[in-house]
Amino acid sequence: WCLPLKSVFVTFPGDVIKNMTNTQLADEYLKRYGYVDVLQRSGLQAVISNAKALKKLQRQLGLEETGLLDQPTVDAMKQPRCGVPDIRN
Amino acid sequence: YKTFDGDLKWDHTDVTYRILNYSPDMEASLIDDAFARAFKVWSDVTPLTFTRLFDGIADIMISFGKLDHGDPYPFDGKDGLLAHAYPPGEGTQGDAHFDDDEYWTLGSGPAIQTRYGNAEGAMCHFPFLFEGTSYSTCTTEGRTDGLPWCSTTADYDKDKKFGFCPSELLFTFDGNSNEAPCVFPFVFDGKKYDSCTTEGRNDGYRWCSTTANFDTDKKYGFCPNRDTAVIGGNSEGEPCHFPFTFLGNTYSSCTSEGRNDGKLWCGTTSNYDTDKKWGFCPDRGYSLFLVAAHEFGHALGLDHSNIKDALMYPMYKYVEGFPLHRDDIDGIQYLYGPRTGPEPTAPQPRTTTSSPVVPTKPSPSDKTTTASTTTQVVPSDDACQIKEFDAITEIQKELHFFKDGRYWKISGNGERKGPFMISAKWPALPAVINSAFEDHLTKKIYFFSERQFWVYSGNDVLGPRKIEKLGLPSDLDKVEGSMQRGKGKVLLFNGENFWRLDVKAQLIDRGYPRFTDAAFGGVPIDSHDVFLYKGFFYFCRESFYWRMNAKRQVDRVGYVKYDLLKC
Repeated sequence: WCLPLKSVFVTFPGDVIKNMTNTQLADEYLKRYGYVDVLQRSGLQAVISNAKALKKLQRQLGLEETGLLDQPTVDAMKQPRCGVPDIRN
Repeated sequence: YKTFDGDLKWDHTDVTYRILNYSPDMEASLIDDAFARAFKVWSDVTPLTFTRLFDGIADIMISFGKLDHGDPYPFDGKDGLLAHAYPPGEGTQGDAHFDDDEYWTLGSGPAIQTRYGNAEGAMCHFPFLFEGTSYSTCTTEGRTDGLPWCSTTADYDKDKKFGFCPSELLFTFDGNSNEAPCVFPFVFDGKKYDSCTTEGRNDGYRWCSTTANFDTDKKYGFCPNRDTAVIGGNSEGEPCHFPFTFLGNTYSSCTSEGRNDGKLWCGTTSNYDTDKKWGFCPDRGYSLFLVAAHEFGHALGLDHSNIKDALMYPMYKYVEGFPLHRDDIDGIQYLYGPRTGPEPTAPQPRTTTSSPVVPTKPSPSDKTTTASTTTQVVPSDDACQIKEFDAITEIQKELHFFKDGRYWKISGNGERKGPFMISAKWPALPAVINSAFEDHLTKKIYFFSERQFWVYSGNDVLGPRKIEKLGLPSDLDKVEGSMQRGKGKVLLFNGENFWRLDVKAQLIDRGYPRFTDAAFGGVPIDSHDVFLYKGFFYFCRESFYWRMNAKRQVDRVGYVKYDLLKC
């Protein structure tokens, strides 16, 4: 049994690869779906700490509310979904 | 469940929708059906009804787009964000947008509806056997014309059931060519093209010319994706090229080599290493029906739910069968209440074989007009209150609707004018006419009422004369419809039969009558109006019309009052 071939990873032109780190993925996801930078009713820009925002996301998705960027949360963020934000200002 | 702030909802229950464009991933009829089923999910549990419009502004405007598609919320390429919709309201509110960088299917792999062949539009069956070989995609094997085909059963060698697969050589969609196939090569911007192209567009859709020269003819259509078409990459819609070379190795099927995300891809030319042309291979795809049912939930006023099994949960999950969870039903009934009363069903027409089912839910206003037709109808000033017209026909490029001594006109730009008095323009005519047509050669207008007919040439009139004079049977009680066919011929309809009139000879041709359903399969055989309009044949029965294209295919069933009368 030969050693598994060392796969060569190439960059495909036009690939919308989301080569983001999990933290970048989380930042973009929390913003796009309304969990952070939620404008308070009074109009003040409120930056909710990511831990609190993560807990909100985990509650919305029925995950354990750890407030951490754990694997189940990262996997959930990679799932295909509807583009309508979960939280609206 | 959650509703939008202020419980945004429609202030009426007869909601309208319109499909603005199609995805190249599936036949238009499959997309139509997926959207209709997605609406039915909600109308099954509420008093809501959904009527499809083909023109004008509808409550819910549905469209496909990619990346930046014209609103402030761009899509993101394949996977990730699939679609979005806006809560009820004016303008963009209530609209639904679908990301066309996704692979839209019925949720379990390529949904390939066939055309022509001998399987009457059945879906491809994958895999299938042909000459002992198993195929999991459409193939051009066994043919010399390069048209991809498939078997609609598991074993073509035994059953011999086949149909043709979507391909730009067979038809195009949208555009301005009535589905005519591509012409290769064609000239665009002085350059010659041998295949579909995205050149000249910034939305990434593949198109082609349907004549040899787009620059002079300006006739075009969009190319349907073949079932082997790649998704995303830098060759969206191009078919895989097997075999292809990658890093010096030869591949005869899709591979995940070279990627760390395990996604299957292929080259769309014979050599990836030199051409760098590629795309993702078709996977199970996303169920357009399920995603649409979710998005229409938003368009009706529902926000996201946090119940994992609810349809309104934000994540996509493929489920068979009825997709609503109790939570979804509670949410939508909080806004609109439960469905009341039995399902109103439209009168089922006595039609010929395989005609599309008529819309089964006339809107409440139709019910009132149904009631009114059982009593003596006082001629209404409002054409939109009339359920059934005496006659409909195109005169001097305007569609005319005749009823009880009055008529209305729809101009080319959809503006409705009237009512006008028939007697003011054509004083010799009775109040009720059964049919009319304008002879394209002489511009004379023929009117039929019971057993008589009149011929107007400007203000001069000939008649009334008996329809027997034309060679029609002496016991024929009336002519219900008429349709110009080529130069100097007109088809005259009555129920199951039609005759061909030679206008010049003023006589019915030999060999008639013929059966309507033999020549126009799929339309009602008791239409009370038949006419030609903008190159299509229209057969009307009560509030509905069946539209047939030049290929004698019924390509549309709709409401006379919305689509033709522009109510």
